[in-house]
Amino acid sequence: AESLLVQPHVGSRIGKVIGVVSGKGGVGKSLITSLLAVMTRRAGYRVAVMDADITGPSIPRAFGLHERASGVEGGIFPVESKTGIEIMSLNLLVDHETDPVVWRGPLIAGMVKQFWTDVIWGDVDYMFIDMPPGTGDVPLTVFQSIPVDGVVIVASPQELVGMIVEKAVNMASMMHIPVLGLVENMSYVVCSDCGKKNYVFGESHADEIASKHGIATVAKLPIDPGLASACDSGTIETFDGNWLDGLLK
Amino acid sequence: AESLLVQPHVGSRIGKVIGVVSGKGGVGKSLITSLLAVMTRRAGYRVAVMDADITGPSIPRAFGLHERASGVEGGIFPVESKTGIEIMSLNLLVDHETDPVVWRGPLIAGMVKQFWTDVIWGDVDYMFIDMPPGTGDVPLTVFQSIPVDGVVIVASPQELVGMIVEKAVNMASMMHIPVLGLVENMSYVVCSDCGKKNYVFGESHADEIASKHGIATVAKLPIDPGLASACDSGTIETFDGNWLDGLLK
Ligand SMILES: Nc1ncnc2c1ncn2[C@@H]1O[C@H](COP(=O)(O)OP(=O)(O)O)[C@@H](O)[C@H]1O
Ligand SMILES: Nc1ncnc2c1ncn2[C@@H]1O[C@H](COP(=O)(O)OP(=O)(O)O)[C@@H](O)[C@H]1O
Ligand SMILES: [Zn+2]
Repeated sequence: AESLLVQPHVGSRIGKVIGVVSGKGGVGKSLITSLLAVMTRRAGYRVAVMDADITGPSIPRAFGLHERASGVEGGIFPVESKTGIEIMSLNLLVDHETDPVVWRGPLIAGMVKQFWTDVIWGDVDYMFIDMPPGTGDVPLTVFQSIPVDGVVIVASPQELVGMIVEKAVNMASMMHIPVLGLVENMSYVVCSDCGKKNYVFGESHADEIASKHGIATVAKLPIDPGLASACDSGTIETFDGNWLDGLLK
Repeated sequence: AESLLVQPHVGSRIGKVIGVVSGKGGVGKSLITSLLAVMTRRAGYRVAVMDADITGPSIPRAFGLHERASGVEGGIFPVESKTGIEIMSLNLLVDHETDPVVWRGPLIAGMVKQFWTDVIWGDVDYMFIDMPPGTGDVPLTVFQSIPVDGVVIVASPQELVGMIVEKAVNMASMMHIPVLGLVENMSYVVCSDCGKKNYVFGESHADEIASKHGIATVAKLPIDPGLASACDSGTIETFDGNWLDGLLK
């Protein structure tokens, strides 16, 4: 079959593209996308984030960006974060929250495609894509139009017992994209008094599920009040936490 | 405008009907519905649960019910749980998980209406309805066809900073249904070593948000590994926890 991959804007020179996927919304996919971008930027690389989660565009908020993106005749400029990460999101293009009900699949996929073809990204070593949630038509269409080099799967502990990892692995293999790792978000809580790791949804099954699907790397994030407040106050770039080290080796 | 309320099956004599609503899926609405049913049953009342969450019918699983509901010419019988709670759910009528994508709004609302008109509930003091998630057309249509005496709003701490409580309160008042209380689920975690309450998403804003919207009663549930495993193993009826006391006074 003919490739549906489209060329990026002529003003973009993009290295590795990493998609962050999840089975459904609310499991922390945007947070993990932001953390991956922040840690990669700290390592000195040129980093970009494409917020392709059109019905839930929460990336600008985590980075404390309230401005509107600017553009010229031939393209749109991403907005640069406090530490120099280039970001594009629907929330940087419109003033008000759009009604998620309005966004049908093809409309979402079309918007995301434009983030690839119409945004002047400049030189980027690593681009992280906060994918539309799920493993259905919408993320699939994005993978068909944008060349992605690897995916990271994000799941909650309750989700891991379902089919999400299998579906995400199947979607990635269908598109010939390697799975870089599995992130079990909200896996445990560290007691702020005694430091004990409380596995709040029961013991973690992430390692066995990852190995069952041939995923070599597993990262586990705690529910961390500091993370929640960093996202709310737009200060994700100041946040420290090495839970994701090893995912992008 | 003419009332769209429909009569229940002639074999049903139902007392109070309480709807459990949430802004979106995954915040614990089904869990709270199950807990309310269990605690009301323990107080000696005749209790029923209508699992109206058609795309996510998780009530039978929490109660450990794997049988198929039976029926006669004139109606369907609910399935009785281990402690005598009468339950109806799509998962008790079909063998396999249905594809949520298939369920358009009118189809969901129609199915729920049938749970009211075609199920022979018998004598019920309290019926709890695990509502379709959200505050849009689907739950609204359910409230237009089934006479509900009160609603309980379930939200996660991250959701509370958004518009969910306002939207739920507006929906309830539009339908002239009193709001019995607000449940902040996953509000904190009790350390299993030292007993400290860790507020994992930051300090709770539930009390101020409830009072801002004229909601008198607030309940807060911790993330509890015992709750998660009770749901998974079908033993919710053996679970103890008094966090919801006071919601249904
Ligand atoms: N590990 C965590 N600790 C604290 N808060 C979290 C964590 N993961 C997610 N959250 C919070 O949960 C909410 C949902 O996360 P988000 O990344 O937007 O999910 P998704 O992109 O999957 O919809 C956000 O408010 C975020 O701040
Ligand atoms: N307070 C809690 N402690 C532990 N697990 C919980 C808690 N609340 C919800 N869960 C788990 O989270 C998942 C989603 O809960 P559920 O009640 O099905 O949400 P909803 O009905 O809103 O979609 C379930 O697996 C449930 O067992
Ligand atoms: Zn402790």
